[in-house]
Amino acid sequence: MNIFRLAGDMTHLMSILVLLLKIYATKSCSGISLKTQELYAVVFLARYLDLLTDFFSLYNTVMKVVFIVSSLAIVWCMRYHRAVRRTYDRELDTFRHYFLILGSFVLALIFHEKFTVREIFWAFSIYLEAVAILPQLVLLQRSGNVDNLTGQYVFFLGAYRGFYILNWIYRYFTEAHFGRWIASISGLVQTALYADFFYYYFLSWKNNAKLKLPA
Amino acid sequence: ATGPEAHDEL
Repeated sequence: MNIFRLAGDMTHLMSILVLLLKIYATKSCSGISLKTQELYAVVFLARYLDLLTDFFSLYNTVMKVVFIVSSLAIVWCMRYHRAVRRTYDRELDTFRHYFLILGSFVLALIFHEKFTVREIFWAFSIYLEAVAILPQLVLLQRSGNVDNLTGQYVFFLGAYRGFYILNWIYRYFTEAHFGRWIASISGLVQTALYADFFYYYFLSWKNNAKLKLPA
Repeated sequence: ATGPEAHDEL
């Protein structure tokens, strides 16, 4: 564990807490893409297949459980909670995310560390996470102004993988055989997808204006 | 697998 990875995990946890706060405090999920939340649930379920077989540390196991339970709880809330589901922007959240699942799985069948179920699902989860934010970014562009909590949620979600990139650079220089090319390249793509969001988020912060993504 | 190839990151 290094400071970059810990900062990344805490930022990731922060994004989830902000989203839970938004949904719980405002009893609304307007501006939130259910499809992105579903993709994240798939990412964590596919990535943490080793939850019950491999034990690295209490931290590692606890965080995996937190990510799986929170992503499933958010999907359940947006689909079935009486008050929340009414605020879901169904007609705006139309990104065909099944293609992202299919594409990521095909890519994982081609590029993986070992041709085993665990490794193919792990690579699949890495590729899927890189593109999982797309439905959410499309929804933000369509839904005019973005409320503060939603903007902060996406900001922390984008920033966490940026910290992981610093972690991979650090591990590359400090560990002999560190070659996590799948995660590193995918992480770069993932963070790059947030570039325009970060730009408009920074502008809104600088001008103290409401966050607005151009359509 | 807790060797080098194991995925110790979240």
